Amino acid sequence: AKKQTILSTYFLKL
Amino acid sequence: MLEARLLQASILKGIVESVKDLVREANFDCSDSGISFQAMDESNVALSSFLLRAEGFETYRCDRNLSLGVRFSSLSKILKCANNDDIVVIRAEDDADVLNFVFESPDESKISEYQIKLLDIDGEHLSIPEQEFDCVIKMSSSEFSKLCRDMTLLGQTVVIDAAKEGVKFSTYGDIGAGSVLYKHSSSIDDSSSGSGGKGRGGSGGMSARGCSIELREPVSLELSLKYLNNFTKAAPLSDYVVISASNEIPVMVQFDVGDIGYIRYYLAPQIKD
Repeated sequence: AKKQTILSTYFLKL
Repeated sequence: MLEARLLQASILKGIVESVKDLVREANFDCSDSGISFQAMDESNVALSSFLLRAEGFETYRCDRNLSLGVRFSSLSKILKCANNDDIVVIRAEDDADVLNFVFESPDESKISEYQIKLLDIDGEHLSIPEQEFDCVIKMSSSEFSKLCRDMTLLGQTVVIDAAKEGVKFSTYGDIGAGSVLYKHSSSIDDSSSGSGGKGRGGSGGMSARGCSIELREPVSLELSLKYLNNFTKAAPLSDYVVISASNEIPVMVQFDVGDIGYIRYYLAPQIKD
């Protein structure tokens, strides 16, 4: 099964 | 204060329409270099951003940096009052709580003024590194819209497989499966000086279904079609879309908006649980 990831996994929050 | 004069209301209308279903409200960051925006959707899966460069406006003045909090549904309503070929003047005083719009008909026979209330928004910015992608796909934006629509008839996600032979988009669902393979064609680059048509109906004939692919490494990425379909709302603004992808990082989908700037979306991939 595939899981939807979220952007903050990849990009730093400022 | 900010005062920016844009010759075509259709550009601003198009930008707002292509973001408003993904983002409810956000700050417009205005500086002497232009107007930019970045915001995620509520589920933090997709990020929408745009840049309108100061040089792209007929006149542009921004004395100091302003962060203008707008609700997209309000902005969309106001911009519906403008005709596509109206000239738009956007104006905000420093520390103002309203954003003013003037719409002028091209023959100057009609001038409309509207304003919307500004919001205080604690915007959360993401730092997105400038990155080299392993695969850069360029195709006509109307072809991309059709592709996403077609895939959605069958499934909820699309797998993008980019390899030497070309790039394959595939999906599956309850009723079956489907895939579309695009082979690299260089002709897409030839028509940028062609008709200048905006999206619909393709541009310049032969390259309407062409697809240019630059590949450094094979890429395989699974993405939600719901979001990709949302991104295609920017297709009327641009003849072409550029999809930049690497394995296991968010894909970047960019529509250039004439000479003035771009709309850029990022979408987090689906990965094995």
